[in-house]
Amino acid sequence: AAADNVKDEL
Amino acid sequence: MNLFRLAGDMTHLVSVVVLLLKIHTIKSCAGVSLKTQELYALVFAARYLDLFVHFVSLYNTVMKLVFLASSFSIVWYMRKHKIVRRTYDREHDTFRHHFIVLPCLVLALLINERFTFREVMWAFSIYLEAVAILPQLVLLQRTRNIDNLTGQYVFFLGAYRVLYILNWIYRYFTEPHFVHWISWIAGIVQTVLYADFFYYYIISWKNNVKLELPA
Repeated sequence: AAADNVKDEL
Repeated sequence: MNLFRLAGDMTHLVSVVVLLLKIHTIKSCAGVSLKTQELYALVFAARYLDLFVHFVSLYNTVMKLVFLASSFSIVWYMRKHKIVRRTYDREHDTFRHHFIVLPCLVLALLINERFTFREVMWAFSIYLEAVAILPQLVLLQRTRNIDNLTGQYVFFLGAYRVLYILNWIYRYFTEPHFVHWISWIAGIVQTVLYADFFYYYIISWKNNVKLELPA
């Protein structure tokens, strides 16, 4: 789940 | 990247770039809150710390650079440019924005995804963005002038927030365990602030009366 918290939004 | 998010980023880009171009062209920042512009520059500075260490995509990097450059340019114009700075409405733009920054910082220290410097700064930037528009809304209420410069600026920012909520709904249903409580709650709070402004803005526009924002 941590991987999904990659901040890909501005 | 879904359409809602791309449209949201483009609308956000338009709001900042149009404001910068207008200030540059008419050499005036009448009606614009310097406090809000400073808060936005701080939001981008705190959020894009990973600009050079964490490459997501060319689009992501370019947009971060554009947001940083345009928000700091607007602050520079309003503080340093010899002509523009004289048109800054200093005595009405009195929102004590340190009353905003400190609570956001404390909240970020308490509620974050991981207690690391970058994560706390990221959460701080999310909370700060949610309330960064307040000095601008207060200034609009004080000066009663919804001239096109600020009206359009607030409108595009509001549209960007609505599009981002649609983006989160879309991603929630299309990506397994896409969950970002911090962004979602702060984003909803922020959008409510705009909704409130739009409600009074449309009412005042319909009845052709001065905009009356509640205290």
